[in-house]
Amino acid sequence: LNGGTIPTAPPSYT
Amino acid sequence: MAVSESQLKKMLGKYKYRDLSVQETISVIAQYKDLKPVMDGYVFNDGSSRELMSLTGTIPVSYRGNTYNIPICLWLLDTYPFNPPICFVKPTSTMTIKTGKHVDANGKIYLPYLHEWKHPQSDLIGLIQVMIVVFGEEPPVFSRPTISAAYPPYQA
Repeated sequence: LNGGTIPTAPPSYT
Repeated sequence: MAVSESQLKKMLGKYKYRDLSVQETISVIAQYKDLKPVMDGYVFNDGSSRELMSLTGTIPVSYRGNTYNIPICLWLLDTYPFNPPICFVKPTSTMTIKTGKHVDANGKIYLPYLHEWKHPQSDLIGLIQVMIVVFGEEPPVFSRPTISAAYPPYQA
């Protein structure tokens, strides 16, 4: 099975 | 370990162009190791559903000097590759969708590449490359503000 990279997103913007 | 060709042939057994779909899937998961093929029920707008394969996982997107693993889901219709995949961004509970030109509130992805899809010029690798470029300019998801940011500590 794929290790499953943790999804990430850019920091919230204002 | 990666899914084998024979497993994919079984998964895609009902696809009209099974071998084309299998070959493309193999090249995608070889190149983008965080995407994996998953069979699941896809519900269409008219309420009907069908067992379809999606490529689900993350793609690496570079934005302002950092690389993020953007979660996506690419559904392959059983007429693939003669119809484009149906593509979504899949925010986790800590993310929020940033709607825009390329993403709606449901996370559905709209791109000229999909609109102008034509086999064999268009394929999944090309699509993912376009997504990486487009999302690098305008990410489809952002992290939700943390509680501490939304409610600054009380100043005595």
